[in-house]
Amino acid sequence: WFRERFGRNYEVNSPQFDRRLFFFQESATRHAYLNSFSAASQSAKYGINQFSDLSQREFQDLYLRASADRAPAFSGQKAEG
Amino acid sequence: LPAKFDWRDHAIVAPVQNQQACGSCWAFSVVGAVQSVHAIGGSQLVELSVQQVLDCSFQNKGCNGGTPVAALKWLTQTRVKLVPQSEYPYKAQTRMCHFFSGSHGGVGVKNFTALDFSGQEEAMMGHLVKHGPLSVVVDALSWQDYLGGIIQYHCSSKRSNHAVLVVGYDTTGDIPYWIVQNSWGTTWGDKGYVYMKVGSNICGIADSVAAVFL
Repeated sequence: WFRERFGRNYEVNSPQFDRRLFFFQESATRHAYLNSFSAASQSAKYGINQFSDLSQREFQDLYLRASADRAPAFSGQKAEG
Repeated sequence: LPAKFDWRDHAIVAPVQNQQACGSCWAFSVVGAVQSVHAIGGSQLVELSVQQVLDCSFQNKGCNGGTPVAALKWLTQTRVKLVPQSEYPYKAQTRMCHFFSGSHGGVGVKNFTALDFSGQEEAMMGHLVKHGPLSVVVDALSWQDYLGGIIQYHCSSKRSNHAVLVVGYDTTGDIPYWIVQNSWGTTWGDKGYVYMKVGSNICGIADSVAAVFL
């Protein structure tokens, strides 16, 4: 389902498949942990999405590439900025 | 302040985009803010070129990352005008900067503010209502697995790594939340959006908040 849903074309039982399956299984374990914090209906839910076959390192390297500049605290002054 | 406010209701927020395998969130965040503020000023909502910012904002590193503030400094200092996305389409790769003549149409940024609203998220709401969608940088490591709902845990205010666009808030329910547009396509999160609890600087959402002025 995952491969079809997100257009992955790696072959079953290839080294690439095995690697991705490992990360997918790691994701599933992570989802159980993340979802254990709150059962409230409005709370965030975590589960399978297009990033589930990436390792956390791959995800960070690809998508988390921004950094923040230190900003002065808001003081309510009209002339701020 | 209104109990809830969403710039999408005012038809000034462009559709969710997909940065693909390129670390260009900082450019999407800045361009999202600029095109919305341009529309708030009475112009038609036009999608502006993320690729132009990616290629030309020399203090940043293209697909290898950057900061919204550096992109905004570049825009204000050079007076470069952002051209429509249709004229300079997104390629998800850093390429050679394409220059346009001064007479070429586009949207320029006159000024911007970058402020820390941690502990003052109500003031940040006022800032959003007054100035338009805000470019922020958050810790999004746990967003790898996000499907929807309001994020209250699993992120830090001390390791910002992803730039997004805050377009609204809602304080009418049990958990007040920010409405945030991401740039990972509409299949991620709630049709491309993520909701984050208001009031505890969740994921560092209030630490580095940029508003643009055209």
